[in-house]
Amino acid sequence: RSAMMYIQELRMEPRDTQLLGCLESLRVSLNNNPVSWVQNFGDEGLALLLNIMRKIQEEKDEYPNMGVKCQHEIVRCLKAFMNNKYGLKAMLTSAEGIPLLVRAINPRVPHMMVDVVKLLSAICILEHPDNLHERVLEAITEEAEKQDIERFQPLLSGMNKPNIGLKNGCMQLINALISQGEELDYRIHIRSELLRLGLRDLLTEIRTIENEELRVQLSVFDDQAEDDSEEL
Amino acid sequence: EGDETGIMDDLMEALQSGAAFRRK
Repeated sequence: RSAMMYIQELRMEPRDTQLLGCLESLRVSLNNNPVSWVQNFGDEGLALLLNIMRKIQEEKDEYPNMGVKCQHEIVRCLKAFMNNKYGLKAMLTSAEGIPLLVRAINPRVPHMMVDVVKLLSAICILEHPDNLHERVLEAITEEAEKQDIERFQPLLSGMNKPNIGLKNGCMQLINALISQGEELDYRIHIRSELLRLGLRDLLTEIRTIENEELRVQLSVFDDQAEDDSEEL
Repeated sequence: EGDETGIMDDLMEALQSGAAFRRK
């Protein structure tokens, strides 16, 4: 199927199984076709995906059954779309892209949250004239204000889930947000805020889990804290 | 220009291995 066929189908605002089928097939196409295909899907395709994502988030009642599955599939499509310079630039140019991803940080849907936090971690560490970690942190802060919760609460809730992949993804995002800060004050502030909110206790428990991926993230967290402590 | 692919895969791998966090 051509990129235009997907655009036409998404324009019709399909629902439920039809939407899910379209998104699954789109994800395969975005992953397996050359960049020129992604370019044909283009800004309009991206805008359609983001628009559907926003509707699913805002009008949960209208997407009662397949909403979560469709939103997760959109996250996978966005990752595939952003896997090249063209798509990445288009996503970062969009004002809605990062805030919508942040809104998909939902500890009640751990398998989707893993993909979302890993995608946001990758965005944070991208070399870019705008400090992207600041844009991610700003979106996290704004979303928490809307929900009237502590801004890192969803990340800590994710780390409290039994899913080891999710604990690992949350640690990656925490490490990415801290490591990208150029100012010592900023890094210490974020770290203290997390520790105060409950990361200290969670880390004690997580250190007992034998998992190589988690071990890497814990050691990054500890090393950075030690370096900053010396610098201070 | 514009054709580089696998960008997110590379970043995710660097995050997972810890290479992304090594001080420059």
